[in-house]
Amino acid sequence: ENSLLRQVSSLLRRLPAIESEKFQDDFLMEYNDTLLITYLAMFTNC
Amino acid sequence: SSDSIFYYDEAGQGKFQQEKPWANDPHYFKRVKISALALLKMVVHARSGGTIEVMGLMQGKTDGDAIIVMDAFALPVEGTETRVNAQADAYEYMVEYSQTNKLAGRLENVVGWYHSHPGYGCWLSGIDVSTQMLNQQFQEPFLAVVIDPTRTVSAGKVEIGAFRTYPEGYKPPDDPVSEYQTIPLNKIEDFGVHCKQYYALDITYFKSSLDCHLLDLLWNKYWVNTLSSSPLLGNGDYVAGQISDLAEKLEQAENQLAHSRLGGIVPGPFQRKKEEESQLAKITRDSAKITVEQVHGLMSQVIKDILFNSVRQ
Amino acid sequence: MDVEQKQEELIDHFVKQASAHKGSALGTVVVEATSHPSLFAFSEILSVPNIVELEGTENSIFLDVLQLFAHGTWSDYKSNISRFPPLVPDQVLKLKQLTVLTLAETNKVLPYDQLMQELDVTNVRELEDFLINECMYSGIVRGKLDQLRRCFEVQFAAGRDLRPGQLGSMIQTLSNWLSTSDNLLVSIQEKIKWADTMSELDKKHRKDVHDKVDEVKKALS
Repeated sequence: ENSLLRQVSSLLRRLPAIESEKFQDDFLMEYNDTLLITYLAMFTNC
Repeated sequence: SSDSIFYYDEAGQGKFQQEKPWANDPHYFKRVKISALALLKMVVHARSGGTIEVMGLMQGKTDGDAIIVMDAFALPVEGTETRVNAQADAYEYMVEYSQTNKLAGRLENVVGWYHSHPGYGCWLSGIDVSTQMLNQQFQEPFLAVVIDPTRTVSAGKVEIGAFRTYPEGYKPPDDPVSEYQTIPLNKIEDFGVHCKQYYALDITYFKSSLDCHLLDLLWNKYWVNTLSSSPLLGNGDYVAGQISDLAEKLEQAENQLAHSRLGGIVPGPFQRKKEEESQLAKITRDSAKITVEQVHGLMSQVIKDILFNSVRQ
Repeated sequence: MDVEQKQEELIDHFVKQASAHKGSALGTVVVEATSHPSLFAFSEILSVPNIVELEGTENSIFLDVLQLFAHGTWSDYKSNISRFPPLVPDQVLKLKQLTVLTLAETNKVLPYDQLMQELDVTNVRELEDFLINECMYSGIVRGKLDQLRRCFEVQFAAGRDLRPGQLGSMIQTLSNWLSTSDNLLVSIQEKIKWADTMSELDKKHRKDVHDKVDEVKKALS
């Protein structure tokens, strides 16, 4: 069904959602922040 | 039948008002039912206040030992530690709003007030307690609801509390411990001094068939919004505040520990030991709660990244 | 999605038209279809037998035009202009709209310079008017015009007709996506199981410690 194929093609075109360098930097920054907080929590536990 | 709760029985309400069953039982009201409409309006209004406290009134009725909140409206009052009757224009607004409502066929009376505690939990401060006690003297039945919009975002569920104060001088039996919540250091005293002057009610929610239909329609939008937002990004300030608060508490605990070791005027060794533990235990619990929320936020980011960014054409 | 729903009826209409005409009479149908402001898909019309029959005849030019509008861009037309009849203004507009869709297929961020070159537009103002009035308002793209960075950020672009051979890569991408999702679900299940076992271990450890404290207390007393 052509109409469905066109919609699937449009959907696939939207992926990946984000590819920018900046996103990766922010993403890793968040990741590290959360790991740091987890580390602090383990300290507090100890 | 689920919509029957929206029917307002004026005669029944009047009769209940006459009987005043709450007058001789300070613990009479035990439950609160909040409509989806009122909850949404209150939470959105609280969120719109940012870090400032906002407040409003709730309209509804009673049903036995339950207070039913049907609707809510915001008051043009802002500021920290404000009383609901803090400004004349708020009063004027209230009266006008209630009267117009009656004209529009909305018969419910004002049954309480709500206000927000952005970032510092759902409880009643000293000034809140006196405000509520005043209202319970002259406007019964009256309920106090507190909403924390910041923690709502961080925890991903509505942080809300409903309370009623005890009469002056009343000594409550030992309350069952309500759900533990983190109280910031600069609020602990205000919380601690007054926490025995009121009790929490059990909150449930209800929605009308129209609500269900509307919420179904909005489901996709809600789902997409949730998916495309991240509590990690939205609540950075709040988390930073939480961690600095933790650091202060740790410092305080350490000072007290050192202080007690010097042998100042302190209770017996066992009592001190117990006190410090509970303080440290609370600090550890606070820290674990923050971390859990952060890790949840990170998990959702990682899952989204894997699902939507790893697909290559 | 909305675009597809809007053009469904149009496609039916033109498929019926194409089925009802033959040979040179199809010329007007083709021009009408490729000029219609709400029609951006032509593969259904291309598969009508009367259209397919045009191959190799003196009217095959109509087939070429349809294929141009199904898969091609404005540059394709210009570089093979001798093969096609002169386009009417509506067709030119349509082909430029389709060109934006093709560009949006490969990049999410489209620089103004590239767009101006591909669409034969001489200034930014004209380009932005075209993107807003002819593309966004017609619903075939959604996005944001970034004047500072001189680029168009595409959030959504309607799908064009599939080119021969494209289906294979789509199926490949979908199966990759599916296997990634399956792997993710498996790893989530594993993590949940891991968390459960850790909490069981933690509970047991806590109980052991309490028992030991009780024992020591008893011994002391």
